[in-house]
Amino acid sequence: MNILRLAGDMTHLISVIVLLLKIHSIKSCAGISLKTQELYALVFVSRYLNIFTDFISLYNTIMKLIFLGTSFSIVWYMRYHKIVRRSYDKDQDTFRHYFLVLPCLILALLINERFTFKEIMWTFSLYLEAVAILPQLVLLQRTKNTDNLTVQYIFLLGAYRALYILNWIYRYFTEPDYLHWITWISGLVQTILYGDFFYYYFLSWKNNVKLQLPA
Amino acid sequence: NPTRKPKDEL
Repeated sequence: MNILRLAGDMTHLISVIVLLLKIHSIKSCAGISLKTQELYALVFVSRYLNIFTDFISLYNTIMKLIFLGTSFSIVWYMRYHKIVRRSYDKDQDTFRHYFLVLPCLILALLINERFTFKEIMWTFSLYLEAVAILPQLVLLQRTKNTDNLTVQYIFLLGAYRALYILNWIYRYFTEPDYLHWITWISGLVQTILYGDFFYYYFLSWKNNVKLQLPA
Repeated sequence: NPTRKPKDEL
Protein backbone atom coordinates (compact mmCIF):
# COMPACT_ATOMS: atom_id res chain seq x y z
CA MET A 1 0.00 0.00 0.00
CA ASN A 2 1.38 3.38 -0.96
CA ILE A 3 1.53 6.46 1.22
CA LEU A 4 -1.16 8.34 -0.77
CA ARG A 5 -3.65 5.53 -0.28
CA LEU A 6 -2.84 5.32 3.44
CA ALA A 7 -3.18 9.10 3.77
CA GLY A 8 -6.55 8.87 1.99
CA ASP A 9 -7.81 6.15 4.32
CA MET A 10 -6.58 8.02 7.39
CA THR A 11 -8.24 11.24 6.24
CA HIS A 12 -11.47 9.29 5.77
CA LEU A 13 -11.10 7.78 9.23
CA ILE A 14 -10.36 11.15 10.83
CA SER A 15 -13.43 12.68 9.13
CA VAL A 16 -15.61 10.04 10.78
CA ILE A 17 -13.89 10.59 14.13
CA VAL A 18 -14.46 14.35 13.86
CA LEU A 19 -18.15 13.76 13.23
CA LEU A 20 -18.49 11.28 16.09
CA LEU A 21 -16.60 13.68 18.34
CA LYS A 22 -19.09 16.41 17.54
CA ILE A 23 -22.01 14.09 18.23
CA HIS A 24 -20.48 12.66 21.41
CA SER A 25 -19.01 15.73 23.04
CA ILE A 26 -21.56 18.42 22.27
CA LYS A 27 -24.47 15.99 21.83
CA SER A 28 -25.41 17.75 18.62
CA CYS A 29 -25.77 16.81 14.99
CA ALA A 30 -26.77 20.30 13.86
CA GLY A 31 -25.77 20.95 10.27
CA ILE A 32 -25.25 17.25 9.51
CA SER A 33 -27.41 15.67 6.83
CA LEU A 34 -29.02 12.41 7.93
CA LYS A 35 -29.74 11.67 4.27
CA THR A 36 -26.03 11.74 3.44
CA GLN A 37 -25.22 9.58 6.49
CA GLU A 38 -27.86 7.01 5.52
CA LEU A 39 -26.52 6.94 1.98
CA TYR A 40 -23.00 6.29 3.31
CA ALA A 41 -24.29 3.39 5.42
CA LEU A 42 -25.87 1.99 2.24
CA VAL A 43 -22.61 2.59 0.33
CA PHE A 44 -20.58 0.57 2.83
CA VAL A 45 -23.08 -2.28 3.03
CA SER A 46 -23.20 -2.65 -0.76
CA ARG A 47 -19.44 -2.32 -1.19
CA TYR A 48 -18.26 -4.56 1.62
CA LEU A 49 -20.35 -7.60 0.73
CA ASN A 50 -16.99 -9.31 0.20
CA ILE A 51 -15.85 -8.67 3.76
CA PHE A 52 -16.14 -12.31 4.83
CA THR A 53 -15.51 -13.95 1.46
CA ASP A 54 -12.39 -12.22 0.10
CA PHE A 55 -9.67 -11.79 2.68
CA ILE A 56 -7.24 -9.07 1.61
CA SER A 57 -5.47 -8.06 4.79
CA LEU A 58 -6.16 -7.56 8.46
CA TYR A 59 -5.93 -3.81 7.85
CA ASN A 60 -8.54 -4.05 5.10
CA THR A 61 -10.99 -6.09 7.21
CA ILE A 62 -10.62 -3.86 10.26
CA MET A 63 -11.12 -0.68 8.24
CA LYS A 64 -14.24 -2.13 6.62
CA LEU A 65 -15.65 -3.03 10.02
CA ILE A 66 -14.87 0.46 11.30
CA PHE A 67 -16.58 2.19 8.37
CA LEU A 68 -19.61 -0.09 8.63
CA GLY A 69 -19.86 0.30 12.39
CA THR A 70 -19.35 4.05 12.52
CA SER A 71 -21.72 4.83 9.65
CA PHE A 72 -24.52 2.86 11.31
CA SER A 73 -23.82 4.33 14.74
CA ILE A 74 -23.96 7.87 13.31
CA VAL A 75 -27.33 7.11 11.72
CA TRP A 76 -28.51 5.58 15.00
CA TYR A 77 -27.45 8.65 16.99
CA MET A 78 -29.16 11.04 14.61
CA ARG A 79 -32.39 9.07 14.50
CA TYR A 80 -32.78 7.64 17.99
CA HIS A 81 -30.51 9.23 20.59
CA LYS A 82 -32.87 11.23 22.77
CA ILE A 83 -30.67 14.34 22.97
CA VAL A 84 -28.74 14.23 19.69
CA ARG A 85 -31.81 13.78 17.51
CA ARG A 86 -33.32 17.05 18.78
CA SER A 87 -30.55 19.02 17.08
CA TYR A 88 -31.18 17.44 13.67
CA ASP A 89 -32.31 20.03 11.10
CA LYS A 90 -35.09 17.89 9.70
CA ASP A 91 -36.93 20.68 7.90
CA GLN A 92 -33.79 21.78 6.06
CA ASP A 93 -32.58 18.29 5.16
CA THR A 94 -35.13 17.63 2.47
CA PHE A 95 -33.14 15.91 -0.28
CA ARG A 96 -34.88 12.76 -1.48
CA HIS A 97 -32.82 9.55 -1.23
CA TYR A 98 -34.37 7.82 -4.19
CA PHE A 99 -33.39 10.62 -6.56
CA LEU A 100 -29.85 9.44 -5.98
CA VAL A 101 -30.28 5.73 -5.17
CA LEU A 102 -32.46 4.80 -8.15
CA PRO A 103 -30.32 6.35 -10.94
CA CYS A 104 -27.19 4.83 -9.34
CA LEU A 105 -28.78 1.40 -9.24
CA ILE A 106 -29.91 1.64 -12.87
CA LEU A 107 -26.48 2.88 -13.93
CA ALA A 108 -24.80 0.03 -12.04
CA LEU A 109 -27.04 -2.47 -13.87
CA LEU A 110 -26.10 -0.91 -17.20
CA ILE A 111 -22.41 -0.10 -16.70
CA ASN A 112 -20.41 -2.65 -14.70
CA GLU A 113 -17.37 -4.86 -15.06
CA ARG A 114 -19.29 -8.10 -14.66
CA PHE A 115 -23.00 -8.87 -14.40
CA THR A 116 -22.98 -10.60 -11.02
CA PHE A 117 -24.78 -9.58 -7.85
CA LYS A 118 -21.64 -8.73 -5.89
CA GLU A 119 -20.09 -6.82 -8.77
CA ILE A 120 -23.25 -4.80 -9.42
CA MET A 121 -23.59 -3.92 -5.74
CA TRP A 122 -19.94 -2.90 -5.68
CA THR A 123 -20.42 -0.69 -8.76
CA PHE A 124 -23.62 0.74 -7.26
CA SER A 125 -21.70 1.68 -4.11
CA LEU A 126 -19.15 3.60 -6.18
CA TYR A 127 -21.80 5.55 -8.08
CA LEU A 128 -23.73 6.24 -4.89
CA GLU A 129 -20.69 7.37 -2.95
CA ALA A 130 -19.93 9.85 -5.73
CA VAL A 131 -23.23 11.69 -5.17
CA ALA A 132 -23.97 10.89 -1.51
CA ILE A 133 -22.48 14.20 -0.36
CA LEU A 134 -25.12 16.24 -2.26
CA PRO A 135 -27.74 16.35 0.55
CA GLN A 136 -24.97 17.47 2.92
CA LEU A 137 -23.83 20.25 0.58
CA VAL A 138 -27.42 21.42 0.13
CA LEU A 139 -27.89 21.49 3.91
CA LEU A 140 -24.63 23.35 4.34
CA GLN A 141 -25.82 25.99 1.92
CA ARG A 142 -29.08 26.39 3.82
CA THR A 143 -27.56 26.51 7.30
CA LYS A 144 -26.83 30.01 8.51
CA ASN A 145 -24.46 29.25 11.36
CA THR A 146 -22.40 26.24 10.45
CA ASP A 147 -20.07 25.15 13.25
CA ASN A 148 -16.42 24.52 12.66
CA LEU A 149 -16.55 20.74 13.21
CA THR A 150 -19.13 20.32 10.46
CA VAL A 151 -16.98 22.29 8.03
CA GLN A 152 -13.86 20.29 8.98
CA TYR A 153 -15.79 17.04 8.58
CA ILE A 154 -16.86 17.91 5.03
CA PHE A 155 -13.39 19.14 4.16
CA LEU A 156 -11.73 15.90 5.38
CA LEU A 157 -14.25 13.84 3.44
CA GLY A 158 -13.35 15.74 0.26
CA ALA A 159 -9.63 15.51 0.99
CA TYR A 160 -9.95 11.71 1.30
CA ARG A 161 -11.26 11.48 -2.24
CA ALA A 162 -8.63 13.84 -3.63
CA LEU A 163 -5.91 11.68 -2.03
CA TYR A 164 -7.45 8.57 -3.55
CA ILE A 165 -7.17 10.13 -7.00
CA LEU A 166 -3.46 10.74 -6.44
CA ASN A 167 -3.21 7.11 -5.27
CA TRP A 168 -4.85 5.89 -8.49
CA ILE A 169 -2.45 7.93 -10.61
CA TYR A 170 0.48 6.50 -8.64
CA ARG A 171 -0.78 2.94 -8.94
CA TYR A 172 -1.46 3.33 -12.65
CA PHE A 173 2.20 4.15 -13.26
CA THR A 174 3.68 1.64 -10.81
CA GLU A 175 1.44 -1.44 -11.08
CA PRO A 176 0.96 -3.48 -14.24
CA ASP A 177 -2.68 -4.12 -15.26
CA TYR A 178 -4.00 -1.58 -12.79
CA LEU A 179 -6.98 -0.21 -14.66
CA HIS A 180 -10.28 0.66 -12.97
CA TRP A 181 -12.27 3.04 -15.13
CA ILE A 182 -15.51 2.84 -13.14
CA THR A 183 -13.74 3.58 -9.85
CA TRP A 184 -11.74 6.43 -11.37
CA ILE A 185 -14.61 8.20 -13.09
CA SER A 186 -16.89 7.90 -10.03
CA GLY A 187 -14.10 9.19 -7.80
CA LEU A 188 -13.43 12.07 -10.15
CA VAL A 189 -17.11 13.04 -10.23
CA GLN A 190 -17.21 12.87 -6.44
CA THR A 191 -14.21 15.16 -6.11
CA ILE A 192 -15.57 17.63 -8.67
CA LEU A 193 -18.77 17.93 -6.60
CA TYR A 194 -16.56 19.24 -3.83
CA GLY A 195 -15.00 21.87 -6.09
CA ASP A 196 -17.30 24.67 -5.03
CA PHE A 197 -17.00 23.76 -1.35
CA PHE A 198 -13.20 23.65 -1.53
CA TYR A 199 -13.13 27.06 -3.19
CA TYR A 200 -15.16 28.69 -0.39
CA TYR A 201 -13.31 26.68 2.25
CA PHE A 202 -9.96 28.11 1.17
CA LEU A 203 -11.45 31.57 0.80
CA SER A 204 -12.77 31.47 4.38
CA TRP A 205 -9.46 30.08 5.60
CA LYS A 206 -7.46 32.77 3.78
CA ASN A 207 -9.64 35.60 5.04
CA ASN A 208 -10.03 33.98 8.45
CA VAL A 209 -13.82 34.18 8.40
CA LYS A 210 -16.56 31.60 8.92
CA LEU A 211 -17.40 29.54 5.89
CA GLN A 212 -20.72 30.32 4.27
CA LEU A 213 -21.75 28.99 0.90
CA PRO A 214 -23.58 31.55 -1.22
CA ALA A 215 -27.23 30.72 -1.82
CA ASN B 1 -10.68 -11.27 -17.60
CA PRO B 2 -8.75 -14.16 -16.02
CA THR B 3 -6.28 -12.23 -13.87
CA ARG B 4 -8.81 -10.34 -11.75
CA LYS B 5 -7.15 -9.11 -8.60
CA PRO B 6 -9.27 -8.79 -5.46
CA LYS B 7 -10.46 -5.27 -4.76
CA ASP B 8 -8.05 -4.01 -2.15
CA GLU B 9 -9.29 -0.43 -1.85
CA LEU B 10 -11.81 0.70 0.70
